[in-house]
Amino acid sequence: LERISNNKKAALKRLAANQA
Amino acid sequence: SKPQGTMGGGVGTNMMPAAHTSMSSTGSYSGASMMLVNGLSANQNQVLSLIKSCHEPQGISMHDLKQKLSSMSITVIRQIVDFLSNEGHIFSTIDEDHFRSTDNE
Repeated sequence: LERISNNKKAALKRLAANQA
Repeated sequence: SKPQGTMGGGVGTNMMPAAHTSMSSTGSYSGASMMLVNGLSANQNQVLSLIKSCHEPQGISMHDLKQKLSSMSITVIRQIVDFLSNEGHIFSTIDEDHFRSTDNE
């Protein structure tokens, strides 16, 4: 589903932001 | 009228109470209940590893989490899930009750 992949992208962004 | 209480010589110099205290110098925990490992509490790590261990496309459901984490209340689990989601460790899939981990590649 598109929603899942969008949510995953958003989560990966948050993760990257938090780890920076 | 036998004299008693002289077992073992009674001097007691072999007892070294200091040997016991060295045990506490092991971990890096500060003794707080949070017990941080990689920035997460023990509870948070438990939830995260459960979510990681699920490889369904739709992820693990809130219901499954509650069943596997019977020691935690649904409120606590929801708080942890919200936190992990904010941190980017997990994300919701088909609805707000199903979660997958971002770092289980």
